[in-house]
Amino acid sequence: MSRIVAIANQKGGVGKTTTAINLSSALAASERKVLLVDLDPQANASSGLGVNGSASNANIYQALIKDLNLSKMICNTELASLKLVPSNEQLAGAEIELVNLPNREYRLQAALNQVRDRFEFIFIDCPPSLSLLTVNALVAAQAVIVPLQCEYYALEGLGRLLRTVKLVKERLNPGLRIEGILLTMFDRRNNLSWQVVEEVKKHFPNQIYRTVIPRNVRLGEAPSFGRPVILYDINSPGAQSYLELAREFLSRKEKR
Amino acid sequence: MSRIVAIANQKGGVGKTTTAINLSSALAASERKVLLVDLDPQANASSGLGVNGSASNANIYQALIKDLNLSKMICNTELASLKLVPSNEQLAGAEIELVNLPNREYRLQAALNQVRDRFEFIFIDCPPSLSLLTVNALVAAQAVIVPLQCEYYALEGLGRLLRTVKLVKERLNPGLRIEGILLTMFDRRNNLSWQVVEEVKKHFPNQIYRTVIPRNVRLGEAPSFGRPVILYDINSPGAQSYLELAREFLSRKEKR
Ligand SMILES: Nc1ncnc2c1ncn2[C@@H]1O[C@H](COP(=O)(O)OP(=O)(O)OP(=O)(O)O)[C@@H](O)[C@H]1O
Ligand SMILES: Nc1ncnc2c1ncn2[C@@H]1O[C@H](COP(=O)(O)OP(=O)(O)OP(=O)(O)O)[C@@H](O)[C@H]1O
Ligand SMILES: [Mg+2]
Ligand SMILES: [Mg+2]
Repeated sequence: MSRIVAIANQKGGVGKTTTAINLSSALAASERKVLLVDLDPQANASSGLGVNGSASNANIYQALIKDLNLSKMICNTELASLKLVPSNEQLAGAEIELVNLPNREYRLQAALNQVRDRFEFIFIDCPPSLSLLTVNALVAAQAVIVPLQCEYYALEGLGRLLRTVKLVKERLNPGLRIEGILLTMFDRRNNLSWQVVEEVKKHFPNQIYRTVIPRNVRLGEAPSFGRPVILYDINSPGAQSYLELAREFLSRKEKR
Repeated sequence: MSRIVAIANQKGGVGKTTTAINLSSALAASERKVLLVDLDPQANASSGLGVNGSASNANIYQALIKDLNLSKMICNTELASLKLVPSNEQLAGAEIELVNLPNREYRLQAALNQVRDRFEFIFIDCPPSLSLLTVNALVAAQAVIVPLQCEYYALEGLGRLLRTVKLVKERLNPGLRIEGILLTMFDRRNNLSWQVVEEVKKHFPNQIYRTVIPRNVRLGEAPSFGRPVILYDINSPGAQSYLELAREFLSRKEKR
């Protein structure tokens, strides 16, 4: 049975997609079977892996709203053991369409159940909101990774996200827990980054990953070539930090 | 009659709130009467001006969903001629609540009509999505400023945002036009920034602001003190670029 992990934070631009693509790629590079689900209408995880979600009918909207079988929506990436369920613009309307659908919070969970046995890990890239799409991801997942940009607004929003996770755990998904808080875009030359790290260490000492993702321009360049950073520039600090994160992610799994 | 300007982009973390706070502050510093409306449940524009939206019942949710008079929701900031309508977490539920309300796209426009004559400019800080909240802002506004981070995903999302603006113009608000595209977090040391600038200049030569906002850590520090950057560090490149933007914004207004 696979482990389903949501990558969520309602704050925009904190590195959710960058983490979703590069953590799943790093795990796939070590021969683990991984599925990445793009649950954001922006479809950045899709284009970041070189897949155009609009080109065909195979996308998450079809499985979530039209109830088509998710296994038909799975496509290949440049890494043999990394598969993707792409997104496209239609998903933007899903928020309103979901409101009046039966079991509206459990639709992604039901869709993923059809394919769970084929993968060791399933990651879900979430949009920047605490909407029904993100709630679907938190219901389908056993754990949440929270990318946290080393900036003030991102830190300010963390409390709200953790309260929402707790609410989903109490009412919809008792098995949900915080897998870890991942510090991203850390710039050791600037005080603000250090202040945020101190603050998070103080309040969430047990949830914070030891691995910290540095600000590294290669992480921003890789998506324009439709490739994860380990295929774009494996020696870059960005690629090395996500490979380290993958090792830490696996070692945490063993400990449980 | 005031000019109402929405600051929108569904891509997260591109500098919407930073632009909303610092452009409105720069205009208020030159004695223009300005109102900033925080339409994001994250309430970053509120906290970035030192206002706690949850502390009282005076917030945009009350005016938008509960139909209370907007003039009761207006509060002071450190700048005499800058006022704010704060946001709070209740707004996160507004998306679902708006779906079944009458005139759901026109509610913000109706609320703002009550106070338009008191301000020369009204800016609306939008959440990172093309949801009903953002549509409300695009219907209430005469113009849209699009902050664009000098990164690949932000550039990729621009086409979709402009298509949405065109749809709103055709169906809901014929007076809506693009005020300008503002390049943000420009880092002259990195190629990606230059590539994005070239690309935007090529496709949207008439809409792009001459002023480019550089990446400047002072812009990230100011919100942790609840102050706009012109009150935090007026000599910083960040503050100077937003003062320049305010001048360019005013000169564009005269030309029309
Ligand atoms: N560590 C990093 N160093 C440099 N650039 C980064 C890093 N992580 C992400 N980026 C870049 O910063 C931008 C924001 O990251 P990303 O899009 O992954 O965030 P997100 O949380 O998924 O955004 P959204 O809220 O819009 O979904 C992107 O352009 C990305 O390429
Ligand atoms: N020019 C800049 N230089 C350095 N940091 C910046 C700059 N502009 C914004 N920031 C910082 O980058 C982060 C993202 O900016 P901001 O929150 O304004 O974007 P946003 O588009 O409003 O995000 P969201 O999509 O979550 O609403 C913030 O932490 C902000 O302080
Ligand atoms: Mg993303
Ligand atoms: Mg914002």
